[in-house]
Amino acid sequence: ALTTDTFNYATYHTLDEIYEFIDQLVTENQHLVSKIQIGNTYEGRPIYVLKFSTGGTDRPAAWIDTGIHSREWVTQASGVWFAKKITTDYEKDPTLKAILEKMDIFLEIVTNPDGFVYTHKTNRMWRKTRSRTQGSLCVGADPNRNWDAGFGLSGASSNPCSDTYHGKSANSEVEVKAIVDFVKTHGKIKAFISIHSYSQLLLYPYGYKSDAVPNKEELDKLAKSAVTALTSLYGTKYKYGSIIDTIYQASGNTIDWTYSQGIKYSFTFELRDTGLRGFLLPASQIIPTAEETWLALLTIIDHASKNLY
Amino acid sequence: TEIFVGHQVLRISAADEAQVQKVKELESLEHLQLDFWRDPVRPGLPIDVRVPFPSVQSVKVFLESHDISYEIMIEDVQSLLDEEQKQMSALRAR
Repeated sequence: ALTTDTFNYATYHTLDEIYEFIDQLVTENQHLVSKIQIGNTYEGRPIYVLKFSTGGTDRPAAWIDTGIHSREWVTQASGVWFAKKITTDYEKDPTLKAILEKMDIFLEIVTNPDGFVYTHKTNRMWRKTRSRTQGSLCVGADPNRNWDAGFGLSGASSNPCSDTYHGKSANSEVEVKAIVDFVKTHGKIKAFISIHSYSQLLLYPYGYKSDAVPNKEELDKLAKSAVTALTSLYGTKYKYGSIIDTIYQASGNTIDWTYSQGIKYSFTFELRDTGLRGFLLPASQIIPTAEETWLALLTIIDHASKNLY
Repeated sequence: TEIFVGHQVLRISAADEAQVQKVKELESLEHLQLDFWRDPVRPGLPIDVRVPFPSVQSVKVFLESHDISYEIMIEDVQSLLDEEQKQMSALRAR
């Protein structure tokens, strides 16, 4: 594509294509978008985050990441669409405009670049990172079991060959550590949304224990509003609730850690599969998926911006 | 490149806790090389599992012998991947 206007959002793209898209978006929108490299992957690829900011320093922020599980291609594709959407809507949509007047938005489109490249070149079903484990022939750890929140408890595997292998230690995966360092250094992230697919869920902490989070009532109400907004577009049905009550026990997951860091509005999505295709969602569903998800994202970030703490 | 010819994705419906446990037993049989897209959690929640071609028969026999109902969610994973690739290649060619 010559510009981000002619980029095809209705198909899946390789890492190189997405990184080119990122550069184009930054070039076209220098007043709003910048690219930050937060680290390098195990195999040495750069890890980029887009920053959307209308100016100012030391501002609160919202974080969105897509594609921590590499095979969930609709998430990276949605991330690309969200990035473009922010640039086209930030002066037109009063809600987004109001958010960006107060807060910055960070968007990590390809959270697990090594895994993503591997899904394109070698194994479309790859989910984990590509790190090596000493003493095992099996490769990678589940980056959504590698965070320092109930690390290694039930809901993750200690077997390096498992798809839910938690890794050698908390933050052992550089892709996770890069976000941890960024979040800690930034210090003012107020909403953190990690996006997966599929099964149509909006989840809040906890995943590693059955206790209710202290803000359960507010998070539940907000999740309900977000799901209502999402469903309003195409009627896609979502369930919401805590991870452990809604799906299963999952220790060491992203949003349990972000919540433990004081980020109250910590959510994770499982995007749509309305056609029994699982991770193999047809590309024709990318834009509808992104469109409906965007409504829910706006609801959450808008709430965070109006209830800064 | 790994190919997935003949791999099927089954959607399993466990009617009660005992059936959920049975599916969990299946999960622990590493030689079957099952890839759970949705894990067995509790009755009523669908369980989706990608079954490599060599394991398809054993898994179906196991489920049927324990009266666990299932449907074939994806008949052949590779054919969907081929479609996906075809579409991406066509786009690049354009």
